Amino acid sequence: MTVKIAIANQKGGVGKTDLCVNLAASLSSFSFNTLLVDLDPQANATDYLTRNNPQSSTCDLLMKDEIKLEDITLKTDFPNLSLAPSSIGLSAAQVQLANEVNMQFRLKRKLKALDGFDYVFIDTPPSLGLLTVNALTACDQVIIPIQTHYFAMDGVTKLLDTVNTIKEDLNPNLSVKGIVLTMYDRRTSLSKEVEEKVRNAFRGKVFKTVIPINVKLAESPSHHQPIITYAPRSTGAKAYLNLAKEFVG
Amino acid sequence: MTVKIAIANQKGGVGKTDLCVNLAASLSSFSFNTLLVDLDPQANATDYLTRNNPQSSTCDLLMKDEIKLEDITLKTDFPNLSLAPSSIGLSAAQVQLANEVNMQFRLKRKLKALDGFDYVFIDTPPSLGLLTVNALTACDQVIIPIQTHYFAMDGVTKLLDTVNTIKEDLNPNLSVKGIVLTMYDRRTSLSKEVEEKVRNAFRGKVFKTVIPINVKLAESPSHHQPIITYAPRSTGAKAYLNLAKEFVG
Ligand SMILES: Nc1ncnc2c1ncn2[C@@H]1O[C@H](COP(=O)(O)OP(=O)(O)OP(=O)(O)O)[C@@H](O)[C@H]1O
Ligand SMILES: Nc1ncnc2c1ncn2[C@@H]1O[C@H](COP(=O)(O)OP(=O)(O)OP(=O)(O)O)[C@@H](O)[C@H]1O
Ligand SMILES: [Mg+2]
Ligand SMILES: [Mg+2]
Repeated sequence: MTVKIAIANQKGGVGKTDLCVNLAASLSSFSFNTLLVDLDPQANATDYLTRNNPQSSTCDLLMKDEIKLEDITLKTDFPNLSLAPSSIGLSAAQVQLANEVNMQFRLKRKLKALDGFDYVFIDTPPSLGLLTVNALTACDQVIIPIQTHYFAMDGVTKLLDTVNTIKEDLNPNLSVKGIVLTMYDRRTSLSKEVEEKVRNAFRGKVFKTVIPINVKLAESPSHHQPIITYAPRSTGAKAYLNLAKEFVG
Repeated sequence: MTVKIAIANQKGGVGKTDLCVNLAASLSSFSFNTLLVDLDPQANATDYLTRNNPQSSTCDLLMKDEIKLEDITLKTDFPNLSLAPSSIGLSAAQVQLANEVNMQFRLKRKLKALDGFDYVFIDTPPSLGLLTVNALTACDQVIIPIQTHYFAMDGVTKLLDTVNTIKEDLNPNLSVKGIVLTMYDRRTSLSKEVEEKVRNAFRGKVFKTVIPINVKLAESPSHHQPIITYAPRSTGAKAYLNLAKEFVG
């Protein structure tokens, strides 16, 4: 049974793409067959995993009835890791989606035949617009990265409200798998303070594994390799392998 | 003559709010009368400058014809610095705006009577949606913060295309005041590489002053004070004062 997971947080730059790519890659290194669906028009996850400019994308998947998931899915250089790439055309699709009767369900319709994938991860843009709503409607679980900075806590309540509304009206399967603390800087008291606040506010929902700030994580996208390939002995790689173990645990 | 400046970049978490608040505050410390307009539904700039929950906001300004700028503008604790606060209602306003004939000009209509302000800075959300389009249509200049990380370069061409389109059809006054490199980490070669790439790609358009990564900048929002008040001797405060000098220079 394929498990579908959305990575979402409308706050920008909190590590959604970093988490989506590196958690998916870590699970694929444990021999789970994993698909990454890039639903962000910025196409950062696509750029992270491939140097090529894909022919078709999730934009076609959402807007053209005849396009199926296998028509756009690419094999990556990394075993057991496939990619449904994004393109800049997706930002126009967001506006066009609003004219469709089934505007929230476009992605869900296309993620039905997932033979052979153990996990599907969906990267989303920094907003609670129709692209993120499509991801949350199509998924079974959502993981929320929270940067260990002051602003990061602000929007989480609104995000959880949106998740609850979607669960009630659009997708009864949806649950919050957990919160992951990202860009944790051991050298500053700020990270520790935010960690305590988040663990108290969302008791029992926060992964034990914390993703540290690590320059290798900032470098790996330019090498188009996930951290476990680019810098396997880095603190970033170790953290993601631990997170993957905790995720399947 | 009031100069109106939008801070924009659809990439999330690149330091838009940090730049908007701290550049505005630095200019107000030079005795320029400065207004900050928060057009981001996350209301991070509002949270940065005030502990109170404002009564009315830029949501009312955009959606209610009878509400004027002075009805929502607040004095802050910082001399010469006023705030037109945001609220979460602004995210719904973005959808409602799309039904208005003059959808791109709602903010411009309200920023006509700016008596006594030397500068108006507008903070925008991480998207090129109608809120950012309203900011770019109302402004004379746009400043683009670019984080010195790999993904940061990706979206700038699309942003510049949007600025050109708005300049041609909606706002002939609009020009790019410049690009500011943010979150610069002297310890890593990544920042240096991105800086060289950006300065070569946008020759002559990049401010000399670079904003360094500085934990005091990450801490100052939780104290609801701009960096020049919270930590006046920090590298962050010095950088913003230099940027402000370069900006007026
Ligand atoms: N733990 C980390 N250590 C160092 N750099 C990181 C870390 N996590 C992410 N980054 C870098 O920080 C930047 C922001 O991360 P990322 O792009 O993953 O955030 P995002 O939430 O996906 O952003 P957006 O809201 O634009 O989609 C990127 O340049 C990324 O490479
Ligand atoms: N130079 C810096 N040094 C350290 N921390 C910084 C710096 N600039 C910004 N930050 C912190 O990094 C985070 C992201 O910055 P900020 O919120 O200003 O970006 P943004 O582009 O406005 O994000 P969004 O896309 O969500 O609007 C914030 O927690 C902020 O306090
Ligand atoms: Mg992203
Ligand atoms: Mg912001």
